[in-house]
Amino acid sequence: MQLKSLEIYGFKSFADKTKFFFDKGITGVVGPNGCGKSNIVDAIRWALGEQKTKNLRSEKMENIIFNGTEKRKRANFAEVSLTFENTKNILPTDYHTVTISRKFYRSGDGEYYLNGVACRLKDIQNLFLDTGIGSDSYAIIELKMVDEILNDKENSRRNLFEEAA
Amino acid sequence: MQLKSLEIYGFKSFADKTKFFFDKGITGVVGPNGCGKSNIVDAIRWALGEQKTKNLRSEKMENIIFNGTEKRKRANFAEVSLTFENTKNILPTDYHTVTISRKFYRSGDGEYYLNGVACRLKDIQNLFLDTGIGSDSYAIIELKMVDEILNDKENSRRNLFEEAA
Amino acid sequence: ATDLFNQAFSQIRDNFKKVFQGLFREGDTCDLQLTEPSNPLDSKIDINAKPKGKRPLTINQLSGGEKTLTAISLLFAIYLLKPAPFCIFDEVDAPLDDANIDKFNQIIRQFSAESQFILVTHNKRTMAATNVMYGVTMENTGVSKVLPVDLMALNLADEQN
Amino acid sequence: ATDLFNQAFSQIRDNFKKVFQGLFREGDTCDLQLTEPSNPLDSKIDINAKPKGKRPLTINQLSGGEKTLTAISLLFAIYLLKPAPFCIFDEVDAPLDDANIDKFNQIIRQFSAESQFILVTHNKRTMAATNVMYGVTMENTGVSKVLPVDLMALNLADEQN
Ligand SMILES: Nc1ncnc2c1ncn2[C@@H]1O[C@H](COP(=O)(O)OP(=O)(O)OP(=O)(O)O)[C@@H](O)[C@H]1O
Ligand SMILES: Nc1ncnc2c1ncn2[C@@H]1O[C@H](COP(=O)(O)OP(=O)(O)OP(=O)(O)O)[C@@H](O)[C@H]1O
Ligand SMILES: [Mg+2]
Ligand SMILES: [Mg+2]
Repeated sequence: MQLKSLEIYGFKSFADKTKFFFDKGITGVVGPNGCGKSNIVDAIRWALGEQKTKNLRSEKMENIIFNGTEKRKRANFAEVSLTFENTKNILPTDYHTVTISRKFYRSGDGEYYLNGVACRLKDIQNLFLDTGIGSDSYAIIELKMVDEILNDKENSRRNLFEEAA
Repeated sequence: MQLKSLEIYGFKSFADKTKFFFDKGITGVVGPNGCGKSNIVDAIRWALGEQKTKNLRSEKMENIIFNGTEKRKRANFAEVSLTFENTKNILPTDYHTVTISRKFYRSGDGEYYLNGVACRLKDIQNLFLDTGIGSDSYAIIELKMVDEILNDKENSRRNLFEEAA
Repeated sequence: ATDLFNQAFSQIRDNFKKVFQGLFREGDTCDLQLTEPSNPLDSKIDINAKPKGKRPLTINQLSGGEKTLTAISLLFAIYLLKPAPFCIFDEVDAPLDDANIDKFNQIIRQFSAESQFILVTHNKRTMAATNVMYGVTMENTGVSKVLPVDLMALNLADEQN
Repeated sequence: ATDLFNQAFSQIRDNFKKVFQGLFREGDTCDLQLTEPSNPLDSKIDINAKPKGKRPLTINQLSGGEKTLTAISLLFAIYLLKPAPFCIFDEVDAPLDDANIDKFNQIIRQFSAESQFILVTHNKRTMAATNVMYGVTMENTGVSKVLPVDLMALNLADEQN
């Protein structure tokens, strides 16, 4: 399975629709403090179905929507789309190209799409269930997670093992 | 008050007696991961009278004594000495040069010296009481402390203010 | 379920030893153990890491960088059991010295044949190890903007500073 | 005691605003507030930090580097009330980008007229800002060894890599 592109719109500091393309190999994400690099990582987690707001560095889900600046009013929704090429048929679907899309409105309503067709959050989560990039993935790593592994906070080591086993 | 020198002997990875000299200005401490830089910071804290082993990254005080390697047997005591020039008479003493020394034996016995004269831990702690470099100093900072300030863990912000007020 | 776990555990343990030796050095050893081997489905998992010549009582006695490298070894050990299609590291290289950053990036280069890697970083050595980069900026607007970054251009700008 | 605390608090608060603006930029604002002003001796202390153009609801919404810079501003604000004879920073520059590392080192240079500073670091920019350096090594022995480092020699070695 290969990640092809990521589109972020209204999610945290990404007020403007922003698209990234990914190739094989190693992609760097660089920039000054506070420019939005970790927000991109949060967006990917969220699109994959993350429901725990503290894993998104937020107190409530509404906080992931662009909350405005002095010159720009806040957005009414956040939307993130991830497109994959289903090489090696890792995803349990017949499609060769898979696009998952997640939208969340300030009202609290959420929408989910699989290749443009409305679906439930559960459908998205199930798609990635055995791939290693589901919730609590051992493949999305920051220093906070390194600490949790070292302190074995809330049996985090156990969780990682069971995720992969 | 100016820090003049630091001598470490048997403290953590400093099995050999090691002396550092300090001048005015900015001193850098550099080296690869695991070489002993943070151990130097721990040694300074300990010499100033730190009693909380978790601030020394240790479970019990005995763990600060060099615990041996495959080629070298463990030490029986740890000893750290700090020498200051009492410029501006910041330290409540008549001496112009002040050397504090702390020694800890594997047996659990501790010794304290002020300019070569045996004293109690309390005497050393009192010496630095109003200088900003006593226990819980706001002048010895690592990322763990930055986190505690940001999370306000155990009212850490309050403690800092009271330390300086 | 117990067998499945024990098999996965023993494989992760072997991977851990291999990766650890690659990230650390010859003579550095490590191990992974169940605190209660008779109760594998509930037991806590212990990590032992022993750089050559040292005798740390627990991993807590290791330095910041050594601990980070140990945790990374474990994550890669788990990854090797079931490689994820992509891995994202957010500034995980921050506590590492230059030599360890190079080792970290070398092992990523190896695994990048199998998976895509996204590395968020401030470190020049890590940047030099990427294939392509995205630069994120914000200026004073509070709105993020992204542009592909030319590695060549970055090097030239760097040497002028 | 209450008056003493309130006076210290108000001074630290002024210092915080000054230092923060020096470490951040024009237009970035911050504040320090007692959650219970009527109960100063027990009240918790709130930190508000607002980089220009942004509207974070709490400091937790700021980035890793922004949070570190905010905490450093507070520590310097407290330091300015009662300057300690020396300050030690252990790899506090790790989450910062190059521009912020320079600002951090500049403010340290200012304060170094008053106090000695000891900076443990892996960062070349920070190293370049020091007056003298001690290099610590361990090789395979598990025993730390220290040598003064010639900054000149370090630069030459660096350019060869
Ligand atoms: N809902 C939101 N609306 C607008 N801006 C937001 C929102 N949530 C977070 N931000 C802003 O995004 C910025 C943080 O971005 P991010 O954490 O991605 O930075 P970063 O590039 O990872 O920086 P660093 O290098 O310091 O880790 C913060 O300044 C924060 O104010
Ligand atoms: N009592 C002890 N006896 C011998 N060695 C010890 C003792 N306590 C700690 N050490 C060793 O000291 C080393 C850690 O040193 P330290 O934390 O100072 O490293 P560091 O230079 O700060 O590295 P980093 O850059 O990764 O932060 C560890 O490898 C640890 O095993
Ligand atoms: Mg970040
Ligand atoms: Mg350290």
